[in-house]
Amino acid sequence: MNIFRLAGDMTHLLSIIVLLLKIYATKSCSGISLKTQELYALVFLARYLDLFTDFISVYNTIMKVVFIASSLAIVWCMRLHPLVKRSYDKELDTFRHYFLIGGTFVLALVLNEKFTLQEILWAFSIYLEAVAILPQLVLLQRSGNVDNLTGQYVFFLGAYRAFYILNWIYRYLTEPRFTRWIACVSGIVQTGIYADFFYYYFISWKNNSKLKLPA
Amino acid sequence: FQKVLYHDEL
Repeated sequence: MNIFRLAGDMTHLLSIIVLLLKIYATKSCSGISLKTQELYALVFLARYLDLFTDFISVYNTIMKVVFIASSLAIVWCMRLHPLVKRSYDKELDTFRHYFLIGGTFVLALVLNEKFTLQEILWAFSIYLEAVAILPQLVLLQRSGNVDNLTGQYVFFLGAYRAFYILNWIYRYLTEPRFTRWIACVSGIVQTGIYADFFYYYFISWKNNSKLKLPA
Repeated sequence: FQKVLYHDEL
């Protein structure tokens, strides 16, 4: 464990806390894409299959449980909670995310570390996470004004993988046989997808203005 | 034997 990875995990956790806070405090999920939340739940379920078979550390196990539980809780909340589900922007959240699932699964069948179920699902979760934010970014562009908590949620979600890239550079330099091409390339693509969001987020922060993504 | 801690990251 290095400081970059810890910072990345904490930032990721923070993004989930901000999202839970937004939904709980405002009893509304307006501006949040249910499709992105479903993709994230799928990412965690596909990636943490080894939750019960491989014990890595208490920290690792606890974080996996927290990520799986929180992502499922958010999907449940947006689908079934009587008050919250009414504020879901169903007509704006129209990204065809099934193509993302199909495309990344096919890619995982072709590009993986080992042609075993666990490795294929692990690679699938890595590729899917890279594109999971797309429905959310499309929704933000369509919904025009972005409320602060939603903007912070997306910002922290993008920032966490940037910390992971520093972690991979650090591990590459300090560990002899460290190579994680799948995670690294996918992580760079993932962070790149946030680039324009980061740009507009920075502009809105600098001008102290409302965050607006161009349609 | 110690399984290769391959996916030791979240």
